[in-house]
Amino acid sequence: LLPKGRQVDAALLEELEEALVTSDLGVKTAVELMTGLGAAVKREGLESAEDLKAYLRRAILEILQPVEKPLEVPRLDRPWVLLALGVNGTGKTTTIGKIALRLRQQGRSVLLAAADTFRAAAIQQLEIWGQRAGVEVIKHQEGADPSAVAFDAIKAAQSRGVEVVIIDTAGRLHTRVNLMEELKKVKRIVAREQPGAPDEVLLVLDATTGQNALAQAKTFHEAIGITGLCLTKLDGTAKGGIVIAISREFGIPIRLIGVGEQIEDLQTFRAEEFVRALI
Amino acid sequence: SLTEKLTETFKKLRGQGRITERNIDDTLKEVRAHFLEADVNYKVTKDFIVAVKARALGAEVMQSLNPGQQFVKIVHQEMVRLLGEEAAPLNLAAAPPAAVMLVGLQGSGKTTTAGKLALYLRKQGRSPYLVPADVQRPAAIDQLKILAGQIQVPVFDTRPEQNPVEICREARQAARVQGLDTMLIDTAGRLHVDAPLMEELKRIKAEAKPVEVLLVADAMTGQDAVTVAEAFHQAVGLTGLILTKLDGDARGGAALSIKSVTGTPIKLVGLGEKLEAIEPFYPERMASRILD
Ligand SMILES: Nc1nc2c(ncn2[C@@H]2O[C@H](COP(=O)(O)OP(=O)(O)OP(=O)(O)O)[C@@H](O)[C@H]2O)c(=O)[nH]1
Ligand SMILES: Nc1nc2c(ncn2[C@@H]2O[C@H](COP(=O)(O)OP(=O)(O)OP(=O)(O)O)[C@@H](O)[C@H]2O)c(=O)[nH]1
Ligand SMILES: [Mg+2]
Ligand SMILES: [Mg+2]
Repeated sequence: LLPKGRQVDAALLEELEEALVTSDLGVKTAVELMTGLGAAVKREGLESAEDLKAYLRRAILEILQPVEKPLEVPRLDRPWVLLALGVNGTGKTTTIGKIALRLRQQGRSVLLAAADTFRAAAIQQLEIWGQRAGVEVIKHQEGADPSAVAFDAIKAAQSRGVEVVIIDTAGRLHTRVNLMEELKKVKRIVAREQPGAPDEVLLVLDATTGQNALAQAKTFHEAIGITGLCLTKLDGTAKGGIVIAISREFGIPIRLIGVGEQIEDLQTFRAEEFVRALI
Repeated sequence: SLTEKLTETFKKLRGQGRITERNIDDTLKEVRAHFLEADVNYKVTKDFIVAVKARALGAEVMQSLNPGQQFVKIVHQEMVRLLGEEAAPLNLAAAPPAAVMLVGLQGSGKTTTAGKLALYLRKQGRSPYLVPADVQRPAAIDQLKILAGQIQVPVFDTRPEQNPVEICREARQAARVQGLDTMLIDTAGRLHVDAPLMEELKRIKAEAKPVEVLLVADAMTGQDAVTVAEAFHQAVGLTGLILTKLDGDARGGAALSIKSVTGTPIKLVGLGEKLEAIEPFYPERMASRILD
């Protein structure tokens, strides 16, 4: 949006701040970056729009590079367990289907746990993804205890020697205390049945979400301990800039990004690419 | 809350004598930061600040005995003006079956809202018909059928191999035969930048001839809300907005942005996952929510 070679002036600085804010970085993060930019302009005599953008890219990369930590699924002498969670509609179930296929293509054996026993047709939805990924789904009837489903899936994986268990949970607003307690119980049951598990607690965030994503990350992290993030729907026009504030505050690895509704639309998070798309 | 912050700021300013334009500018910076943190669109916030400043530099504030209170009142009034000054009702005046189309991004709450609308309208004495026109998402048809079953509302028996246009055509026929007066059409979530899917939405609209085209938008949507709403509005002409997941702690600034840029009236809000959790939109409540 800014022509090359344009000189630094107040209008340019405002445009840059606007670019940051409209990418959902949040006003605090944007102001901090712009303050750093202002100091750099004085200190280094930066002159063109391109110089300023390069500075911002570097500053953001400094925050995001440390959290570029792709998901590693080591071979253990027990099932490796991933627990997927997040608020309603972010793309958890779809993302699990994508991860399952990826792991199967890498020659791993995978079992899915349909622990969203609440929402209409959630189990059927995961079953279809299971079929697409070529993996089995452990399920109970709608309304069953999610912890019981997780328990069964772990037991089945242990007895059959399945390498990976991925647990789908119901979307829940982080403000619902009883639902957060339900989630803690699922994690407890998993840890009890499989010491060392869950190996990955993946918070699935929607890239179209604004500042509330920070509150989501904070609440889920404090309640259950998040070990990885997946940012979905980056194939839209939302930039997902809120992950910068989340990274700075919590340092949680960003594992994956969702870039579409098909099973292959999953990519490893790359900080450089993400920053390029941002500025 | 912003109201408290502003009251405090003005208390301090009063202690220092006359209020100056500089004081007003500094105070407006607080308002701006608060709005952006509430996810109100950057440009919308800018325009809002300009409007408030114009009034704040007038006698209304500068010569008031309680400028802080006046300032807060102006901010509140300007917000309610932007949000639409009263709840906008659904307009279902059309030859039965009146069609209502639900559109929006993936995961915003369309299918659940369709179920909620069915229950809501039946409580108002209408006879709703749920139409599953999402043949893309896995188990979407099942999802709406299950919701219909929960509230005993008739639902069109969509076959997965049908396309949305023929579904609407057949469903209208079925609604007429069954004497149902309102068709609630659930469409697949789609990106505003997915040209083929936006074209499909136009074709669905041409067939359904809806009396209401409602954008179902997530209350936690960030700065992108305006881009999305404008694109949907351009493509199919929105007649209303339903803001979902307002039971969370998202401030919902997207509502202000969408309304002020597209003019689309906010008609209803979703306040939970249960089918009872829907109610009319009240601009006063939204204004308080953002100012809090
Ligand atoms: N465009 C796009 N759509 C996505 C992406 N990931 C998921 N979706 C869509 O988002 C919608 C919601 O996905 P789900 O997988 O049902 O989300 P969820 O988090 O499991 O939802 P709940 O279980 O109801 O909380 C579906 O229409 C998906 O196809 C993505 O990366 N890009
Ligand atoms: N807390 C809360 N959750 C809601 C609300 N409305 C919908 N949901 C939840 O949001 C998630 C997504 O709802 P859906 O109805 O599947 O959304 P959709 O727009 O039809 O999704 P796609 O068809 O994939 O685009 C589900 O978990 C719903 O239960 C609401 O007002 N409050
Ligand atoms: Mg799900
Ligand atoms: Mg749907």
